[in-house]
Amino acid sequence: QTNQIHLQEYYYHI
Amino acid sequence: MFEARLAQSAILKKVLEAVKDLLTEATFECSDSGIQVQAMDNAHVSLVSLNLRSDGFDKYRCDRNLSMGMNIGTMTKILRCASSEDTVTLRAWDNPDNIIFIFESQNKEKLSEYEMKLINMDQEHLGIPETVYSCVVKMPSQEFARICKDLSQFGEAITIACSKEGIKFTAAGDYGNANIKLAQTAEADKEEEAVIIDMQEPVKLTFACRYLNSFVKATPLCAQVKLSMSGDVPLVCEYQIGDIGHIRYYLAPKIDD
Repeated sequence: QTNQIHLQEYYYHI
Repeated sequence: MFEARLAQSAILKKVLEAVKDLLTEATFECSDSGIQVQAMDNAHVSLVSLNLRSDGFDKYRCDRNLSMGMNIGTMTKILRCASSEDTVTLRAWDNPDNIIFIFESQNKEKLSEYEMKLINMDQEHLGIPETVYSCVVKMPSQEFARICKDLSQFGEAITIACSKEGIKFTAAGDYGNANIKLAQTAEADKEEEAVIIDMQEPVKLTFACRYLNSFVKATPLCAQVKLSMSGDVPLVCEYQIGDIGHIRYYLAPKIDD
């Protein structure tokens, strides 16, 4: 089973 | 005033086809240096970053910076009304409520104008840190598109493993599994047919087919695609857009439970 990670886990809101 | 002209609308038509699956709306940031778009898909799993430099346009004028929210579906419909050889001009006034698309046929006998309402959008900008990637692969874009399409039949995700030997794409599902290996090209007659791997350390990452299959809609823009990967960070999938800019797709990986 794999989970989809969201981009905000890696990149920050600016 | 903002005005940007391309001698052939084909590039813009291809750009729209390359983003319309992922984005319903996006803000086009126009400045002296060119046009930039950064937008995430609704699920916040992938991000599109488009850059069109002002010097790549046949004519470009931007008196003051503009942020124009555009509906991608409507924009795609409008661009589909242009012939590939038509000249396209984008025009907007300062503080615009709408943008005008002007298409002119090669023989200058047909002139079409389409006006599109702009939309107010909440901007959501992500900061993407400079990253040194463990593996950078350049390969024919058509080959990448074919692999994504073929492997999507077997599962919802594709695992990409890159090593010195080459790059391996794997998909596994209930009905079986498939893998495709590409070796680094020893000698390519044509640059665009080459597979080139620049590897610091091996990488193995899994990505959702759905998004990869949206990214490959950019295939008509460039003969080569560049895949940049590092362990446990998003994939960057980049297509050059002629001499005018590039489109980059960022995709967060899938990880095991």
